[in-house]
Amino acid sequence: VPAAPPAPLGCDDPESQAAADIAVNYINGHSHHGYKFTLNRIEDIRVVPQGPNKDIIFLELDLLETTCPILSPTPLENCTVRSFAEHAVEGDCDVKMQKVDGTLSVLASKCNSHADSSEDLLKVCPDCPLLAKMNDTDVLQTVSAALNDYNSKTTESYLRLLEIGRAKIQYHPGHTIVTEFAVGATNCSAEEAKANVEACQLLPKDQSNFGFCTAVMVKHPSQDLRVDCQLYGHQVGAPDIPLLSAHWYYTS
Amino acid sequence: SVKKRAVAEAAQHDKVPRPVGFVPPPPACPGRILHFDI
Repeated sequence: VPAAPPAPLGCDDPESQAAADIAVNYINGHSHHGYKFTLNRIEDIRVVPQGPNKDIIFLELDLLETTCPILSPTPLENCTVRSFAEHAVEGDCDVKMQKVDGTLSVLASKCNSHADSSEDLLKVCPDCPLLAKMNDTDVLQTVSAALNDYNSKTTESYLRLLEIGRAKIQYHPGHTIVTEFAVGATNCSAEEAKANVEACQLLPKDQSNFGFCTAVMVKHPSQDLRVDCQLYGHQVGAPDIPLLSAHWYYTS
Repeated sequence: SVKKRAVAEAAQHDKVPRPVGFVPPPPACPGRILHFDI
């Protein structure tokens, strides 16, 4: 009598969890923009046997954005999940994997991310600032002013903008813009950049040094700008990041 | 002659009575939420 087919995998089974962990690491490892994502829920899992010791596995995953930029060397388990009140971002991913002789690997993945709906957030937290559009004039001005301010004061390498990660604008009680953006060190010192900024290019891949800045610009009741940048130092295996010209920004 | 019992009747008798307090297993999917639902 042929052996009974194995019971279908449940979404909370250890094997499903192991497959999801591999899929999430693959997704973060193949993304160059925005932030790292972490598993929030396994929506579905389907196993299609392909013969002895070979299965194809289809996973549907719900992910949540963390506060770690994608280029940060921080291990995912140390990354804080973006809270609901910070206007969370969800990722929906479909992943195709295979298990051959017990070894799991990813064949393909497709993800879409979207911020939580403003209505849902304001329903729970009426005063929480919402994510702003990346091409908002306030946002672009804040990023530009913050990076210029940082470069005018640093004694280190001149930094170039890679992408804006996120931005929020608060209109009450004052008019405040908070932005987060990724930067890369260039082959110029800040002093050299004053003479010929066009010559300042991102460091080549084998010397690349990426980092991340947060800036807070208060426009009302009084003008104030604070910017903080952290460079990660050179990371072996850092991805090739296209330099964005001044008018072209990626968004998370 | 052997009287063929109606299937429904047989099924009725054969149905295993659920023990009191029987809790059906949780659905296999979707899995539990690890952080929060949005």
